Amino acid sequence: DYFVIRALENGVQVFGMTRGQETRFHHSEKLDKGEIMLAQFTEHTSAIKIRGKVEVYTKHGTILPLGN
Amino acid sequence: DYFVIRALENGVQVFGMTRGQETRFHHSEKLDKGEIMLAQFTEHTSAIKIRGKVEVYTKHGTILPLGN
Amino acid sequence: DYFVIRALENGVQVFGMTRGQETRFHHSEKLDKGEIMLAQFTEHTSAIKIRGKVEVYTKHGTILPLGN
Amino acid sequence: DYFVIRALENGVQVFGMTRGQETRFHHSEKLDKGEIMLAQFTEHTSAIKIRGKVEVYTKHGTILPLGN
Amino acid sequence: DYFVIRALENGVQVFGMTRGQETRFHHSEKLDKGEIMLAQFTEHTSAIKIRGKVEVYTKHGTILPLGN
Amino acid sequence: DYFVIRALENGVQVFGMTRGQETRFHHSEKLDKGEIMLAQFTEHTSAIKIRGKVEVYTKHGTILPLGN
Amino acid sequence: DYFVIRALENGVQVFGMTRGQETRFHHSEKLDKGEIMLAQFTEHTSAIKIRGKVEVYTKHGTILPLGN
Amino acid sequence: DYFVIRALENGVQVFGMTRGQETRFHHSEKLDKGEIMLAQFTEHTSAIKIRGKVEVYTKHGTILPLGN
Amino acid sequence: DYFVIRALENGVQVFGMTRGQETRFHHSEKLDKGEIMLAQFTEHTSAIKIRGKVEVYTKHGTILPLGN
Amino acid sequence: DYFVIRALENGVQVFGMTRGQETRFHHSEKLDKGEIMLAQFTEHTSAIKIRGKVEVYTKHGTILPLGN
Amino acid sequence: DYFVIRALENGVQVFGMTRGQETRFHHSEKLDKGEIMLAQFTEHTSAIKIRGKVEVYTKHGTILPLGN
Ligand SMILES: N[C@@H](Cc1c[nH]c2ccccc12)C(=O)O
Ligand SMILES: N[C@@H](Cc1c[nH]c2ccccc12)C(=O)O
Ligand SMILES: N[C@@H](Cc1c[nH]c2ccccc12)C(=O)O
Ligand SMILES: N[C@@H](Cc1c[nH]c2ccccc12)C(=O)O
Ligand SMILES: N[C@@H](Cc1c[nH]c2ccccc12)C(=O)O
Ligand SMILES: N[C@@H](Cc1c[nH]c2ccccc12)C(=O)O
Ligand SMILES: N[C@@H](Cc1c[nH]c2ccccc12)C(=O)O
Ligand SMILES: N[C@@H](Cc1c[nH]c2ccccc12)C(=O)O
Ligand SMILES: N[C@@H](Cc1c[nH]c2ccccc12)C(=O)O
Ligand SMILES: N[C@@H](Cc1c[nH]c2ccccc12)C(=O)O
Ligand SMILES: N[C@@H](Cc1c[nH]c2ccccc12)C(=O)O
Repeated sequence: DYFVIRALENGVQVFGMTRGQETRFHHSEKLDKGEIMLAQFTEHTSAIKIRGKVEVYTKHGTILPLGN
Repeated sequence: DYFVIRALENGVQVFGMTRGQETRFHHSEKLDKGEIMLAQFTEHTSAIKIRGKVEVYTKHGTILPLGN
Repeated sequence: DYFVIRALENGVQVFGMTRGQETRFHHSEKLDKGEIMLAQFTEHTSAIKIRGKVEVYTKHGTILPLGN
Repeated sequence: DYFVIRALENGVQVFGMTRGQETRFHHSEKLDKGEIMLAQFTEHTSAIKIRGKVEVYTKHGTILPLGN
Repeated sequence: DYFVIRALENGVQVFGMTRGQETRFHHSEKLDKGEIMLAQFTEHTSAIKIRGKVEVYTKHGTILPLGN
Repeated sequence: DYFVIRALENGVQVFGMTRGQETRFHHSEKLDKGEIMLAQFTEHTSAIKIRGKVEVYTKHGTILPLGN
Repeated sequence: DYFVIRALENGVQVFGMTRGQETRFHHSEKLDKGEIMLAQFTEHTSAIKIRGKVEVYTKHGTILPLGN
Repeated sequence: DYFVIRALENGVQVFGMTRGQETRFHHSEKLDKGEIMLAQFTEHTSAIKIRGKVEVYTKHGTILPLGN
Repeated sequence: DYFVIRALENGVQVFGMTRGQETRFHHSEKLDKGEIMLAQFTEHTSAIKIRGKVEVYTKHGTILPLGN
Repeated sequence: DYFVIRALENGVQVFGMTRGQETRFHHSEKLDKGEIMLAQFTEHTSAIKIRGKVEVYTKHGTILPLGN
Repeated sequence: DYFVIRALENGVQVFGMTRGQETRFHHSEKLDKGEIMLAQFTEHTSAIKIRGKVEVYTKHGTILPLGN
């Protein structure tokens, strides 16, 4: 399973959250406008949090910015 | 299996509930308006509870706030 | 396999029923109006019973309250 | 595989039937009007019998009460 | 694999037939009008025979009574 | 894999044919009009032959009597 | 994988061909008009040859007699 | 995986080609007009060549004779 | 996975390319007009090259000659 | 799982990000206008970042440049 | 997983890129106009780069030359 994030503004943050009993951020990737990230769920990443204006393409549909 | 939650107001809470004989909260993630969380069911999380105004994208469809 | 329950009134109860020869309640989760629960069938839960006014999103369709 | 039963009257009975050479009832769950049960086929349950007025949501479609 | 039988008259009989070199009835379940049975193929049941007026919901479609 | 046979006349015969190097009949089930048989391919049955007027529901479609 | 053959004339022949380095007929089943045969590919049968006027229902569609 | 060949003229040839480092014909089956062959890819057959006027039913569609 | 090639002119060449660190031709099959080849990817063949005018039926669609 | 990237301008960069506890770039592939890259998620690559004007074809749809 | 490339001009280059920690070209296949290559992702090939005017048929759709 993977998903796709495209930043629609500079300074978007994509946080990888740890798999296991503890839930914390293990990585934060900064994306600038137009940059695209494709990422999987992995042995180390079982949740992701996104801050900033983005489009997210997932198996349950595409999430466009609020007001779109 | 994963699902996607987008907060539509500040202070949304996403609780991870433990897998196993006991059912309790092992983590609570706070989401502010517009923030997006993608999360899996895992070895440690077999149920999730959400408080606050959200959109939830799941394999059984998208759940929009009541009155929408 | 997971399903999604959204409470449409306060005091909704979601009972987890034990897997195995015996069938009894191992957990009861109270949901207030608007709260959403995503839950799997698990090693410990092979049946679920719901009391109260709810929407249930399942692989066999969405169950809306009677009279809807 | 799971299915969903919603009781449309009080006193609905859902019988779990044993898997194996012998076929008998190992559990009977009473549902009152509006109550919903989600249940799997399991190591102990290979057949289910339902008495009373119900809706049943299955992978082969939804079964509504006769005359509906 | 499971299928669903609803009796449309009293005295419907659902026979489970043995898996293996020999083919005989190992169980007969009587259904009265409106009663519903959900049943799997199992380690002990590789064929089923039904007598009486029924609806049968299967992966190959729904079988309604002759003349319907 | 299973299929469904409904007899449209009395005296329909459903023959189970042996799996393996040899091909012979190991069982013959007589069906009278309206009777329904659901049957799997199994460790002992790799082919089936049907004599008489029937409807057969299979994964490749429903076979209705000639002239229908 | 299985397929379904219905004879449209008497004397239809269905040949099972051996799996393995050698290809020869291990069985020939005669079908008379209206008779139906459901058969699998098996450990011993990796090809089938049919002589005579038939309908064949397969996962790649239904083959009707030439000129139909 | 299997496919279906129907000869549209006499003398159609279906060649089975060997699996492995070497590629040669291990079998040639002659089909006369109207004859039908259902065949799998197998441990010994990883390619097939067909000479003559045929219809071929495959998972990628049905191939009709040129000019049809 | 298999695909189907039909030659639309004489002298079409279908090259099997080796699986592994090295990539070279291990087989070349000549097809004349109208001849059809069904072929799998195998332990020895991980790429195929085709010269000449052909139709190719693949899981990603059918490729017709340029200008068609 | 694989995806496809086509550069719509010169100097597009495709970064492979490491799988595991640490997340850093292990490879950067430069694509000029019109060049196409097909790439998988692998044992070493669990996320990809793309800079520059591209089309990306993924299982969740095709991502066209902003303003298209 | 495989994909299909058809060259629309002479001198198209298809580069196989190595699987593993290092990413380099292990093979370059030249295609002339009209030539077709079907290729898999393999133990040795986890990415492919294409230079030149092509059509590419993939599971995420068909990529036609820019301006088409
Ligand atoms: N550490 C948690 C992360 C997580 C996954 N899904 C969640 C849902 C809710 C809260 C936390 C999570 C786990 O692996 O289970
Ligand atoms: N601890 C429970 C959590 C749970 C999952 N699904 C449920 C449904 C109802 C109640 C509790 C649950 C379990 O793993 O089984
Ligand atoms: N303890 C039972 C619970 C159950 C599952 N499905 C059922 C259907 C009917 C009655 C009980 C059940 C079991 O694991 O099998
Ligand atoms: N004990 C039986 C129950 C059963 C399942 N499917 C059936 C169909 C008909 C009659 C009985 C059954 C079994 O496990 O096989
Ligand atoms: N004992 C038989 C029952 C059976 C299954 N499918 C059949 C079809 C025809 C006749 C008998 C059967 C078997 O397990 O194989
Ligand atoms: N004994 C044969 C029965 C069979 C299955 N499919 C067939 C097709 C044709 C003829 C015979 C068969 C076998 O197991 O292979
Ligand atoms: N003995 C052959 C039979 C066969 C299967 N598919 C074929 C296609 C062509 C010719 C022969 C065959 C085999 O198992 O491989
Ligand atoms: N012996 C070859 C046969 C083959 C399969 N697919 C092919 C494609 C092209 C040429 C030959 C082949 C192999 O098993 O791999
Ligand atoms: N020997 C190569 C052949 C190959 C497969 N796919 C390719 C794509 C591009 C170039 C070569 C290839 C391999 O098995 O990996
Ligand atoms: N090293 C990380 C890379 C990664 C994958 N998916 C992610 C999502 C967010 C942040 C980092 C990642 C991992 O394998 O898990
Ligand atoms: N050597 C890399 C090749 C690769 C695959 N997918 C990629 C995406 C981006 C960059 C490189 C790659 C690997 O196997 O992982």
